[in-house]
Amino acid sequence: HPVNIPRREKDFQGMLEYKKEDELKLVKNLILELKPRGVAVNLIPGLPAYILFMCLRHADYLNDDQKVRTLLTSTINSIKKILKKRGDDFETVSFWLSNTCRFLHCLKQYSGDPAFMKHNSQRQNEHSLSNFDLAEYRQVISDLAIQIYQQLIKCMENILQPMIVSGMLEHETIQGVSGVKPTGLRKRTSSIADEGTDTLDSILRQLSAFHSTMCQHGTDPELIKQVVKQQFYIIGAVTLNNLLLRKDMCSWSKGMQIRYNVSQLEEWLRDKGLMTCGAKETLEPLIQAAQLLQVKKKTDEDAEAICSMCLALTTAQIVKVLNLYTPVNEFEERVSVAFIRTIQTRLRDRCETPQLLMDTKMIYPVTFPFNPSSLALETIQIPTSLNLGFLTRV
Amino acid sequence: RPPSRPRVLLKAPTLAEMEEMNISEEEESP
Repeated sequence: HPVNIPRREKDFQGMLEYKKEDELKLVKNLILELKPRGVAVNLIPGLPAYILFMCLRHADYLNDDQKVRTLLTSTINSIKKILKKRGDDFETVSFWLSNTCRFLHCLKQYSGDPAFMKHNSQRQNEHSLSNFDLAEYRQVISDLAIQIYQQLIKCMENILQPMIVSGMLEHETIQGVSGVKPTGLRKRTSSIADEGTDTLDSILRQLSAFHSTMCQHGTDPELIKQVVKQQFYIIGAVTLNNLLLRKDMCSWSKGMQIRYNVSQLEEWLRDKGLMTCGAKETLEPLIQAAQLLQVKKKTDEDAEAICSMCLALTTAQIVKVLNLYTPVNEFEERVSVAFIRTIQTRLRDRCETPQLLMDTKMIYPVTFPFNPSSLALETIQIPTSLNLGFLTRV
Repeated sequence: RPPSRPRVLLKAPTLAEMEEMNISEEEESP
């Protein structure tokens, strides 16, 4: 009577064998029907990518180019399909962005190209693909990752954008600074119940939620940095654009509030170890606009100081802020026409577009720096919850 | 075990072409 003795890990080759007719079941269970919020929460980060790659390794081992091609095509199409269906769900998009990147890294790490093998163990090198060069497929998967990244940004923007004006401009957290409301301004009433209720804290909580989801999914740290930089760009651009359109936002006290909010955003970056990701720099136009609200705006020296300070703002933006500037109390005055003329004259020779509003839809180009994994493929076990019992560890 | 012969380059369609290929997963049962 045969006894089922489990094989030792060292006996596995880090491949998963599957029948051609099970390919559909594989992508269905692993991609189309996997719920990032349910089963996937307890998976090791990137597990779907490793599983797909281990299946691919087996097809490569069989030297079956057709099997390799159809697996890659089904994988890519299934990822596209799930993103079409659930593309507005940040968790789903983040999950497949990180898995697509992991799959791409695996294709490089095990390609046999010495450039990608520097950090591999001896055993990992033995697991390189043996028959096929998938460089062209790597390009396709990299294109797919770019598409998913853009979708992630859109998804994040849809959640974040409605919070920005309220949290960054309208809501006041510094008590006593604007005790005196700018003259002639009335508080805007909100037409939608939720409007105006977001605070800087809700923005920070949302940023933390995005960040923690991406970390849970094992997103590459370099990719997280790019997402955060893009988030900060959107926050800065939307805030500045609204400031440029609203007189009630152009006061000394709003300048104070914005600077405080920016410092809180910086604090968030520091807390997450993201100070060097370029996110803070994207806020520079907003920071300068806030400073512009607070500096003296009277003498020629003031004009000179403003021109040398506001290098991240266009002339149109500087002039607009000065025109909109509204004194908060009787000790202040409106900015004189003569002063604005002086500024315009000084900035005449600047080479720039006459751009007033920032492009809130701009997306920085994304890159996916190679990030090999030390995980040994032969140790990977497939949880029964994935319903992939038809795969055989080889 | 590194292979003794060079790997065969698999030509890949573009992402858009791939979508038009109407691969099996499109035929999944409801």
